[in-house]
Amino acid sequence: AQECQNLEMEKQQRIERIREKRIQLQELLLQQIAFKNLVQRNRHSEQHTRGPPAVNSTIQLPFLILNTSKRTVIDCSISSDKFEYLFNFDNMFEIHNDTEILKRMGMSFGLEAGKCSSKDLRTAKSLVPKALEKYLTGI
Amino acid sequence: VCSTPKTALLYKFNGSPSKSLKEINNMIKQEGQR
Amino acid sequence: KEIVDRLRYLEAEIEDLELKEKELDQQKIWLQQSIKNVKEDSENKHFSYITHEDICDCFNGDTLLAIQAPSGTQLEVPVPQVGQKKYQINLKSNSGPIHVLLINKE
Repeated sequence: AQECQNLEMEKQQRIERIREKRIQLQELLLQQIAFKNLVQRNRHSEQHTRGPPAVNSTIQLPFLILNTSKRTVIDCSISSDKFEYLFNFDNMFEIHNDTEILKRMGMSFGLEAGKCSSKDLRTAKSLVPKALEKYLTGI
Repeated sequence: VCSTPKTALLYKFNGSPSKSLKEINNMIKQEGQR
Repeated sequence: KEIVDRLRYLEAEIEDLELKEKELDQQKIWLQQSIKNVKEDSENKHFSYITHEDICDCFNGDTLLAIQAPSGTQLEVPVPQVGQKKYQINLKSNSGPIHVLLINKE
């Protein structure tokens, strides 16, 4: 009976670990979808406009984006070699990585929010390995 | 066991998971609301 | 007898869960490598950018900073002191310059 109890506990721990690992895998899938979708979009856009956009109008991946209210006063100190920055803010801010920004742009077809049309789901599936498609349906 | 109180949150480019940024954002939000 | 049966059943379940967990671990490694290959492909690198408009559309009216830094750059956010409405970010790189861009639609 004691061994039963121990095994029950182990089973629950494994179930929880599997759940977390599945979420991590789904997150990686969204990352791949968003990136590939972005590349496709930019490729089509450049074909349409017959050239790349101006260099100073784009931001190359990877990056972080920091957003704060437009009323925030930001004080910035930079070392001469640009190896060190110090920012002081008088208001809250948020930091987002490039994957998060791509999701906000809709590059992952709304999959993270569970709002994805069947057409977009088919497109998303075409951007991931076939063996992992089932995890997209899971999302 | 008492651990040393955290004085700062860290994130490493190409090293930390996105969870670290979420922790930073939550901390700033909590402190701001307080 | 009931407990013995339950024990055997649990052992079988745990074996299945162990296999499932190993499968997930392998798939994660595989997918991480796949993402790395896709991002490092030279043609994909050429098209891996977003425009200022893309970002501004995501954050309505906010002041935005884009930060590009080498791998290993440390971003430190000290816990604000009680009662002080002051927030700090410290960026420190050991291998190359950090680039910060102010993006403001206005």
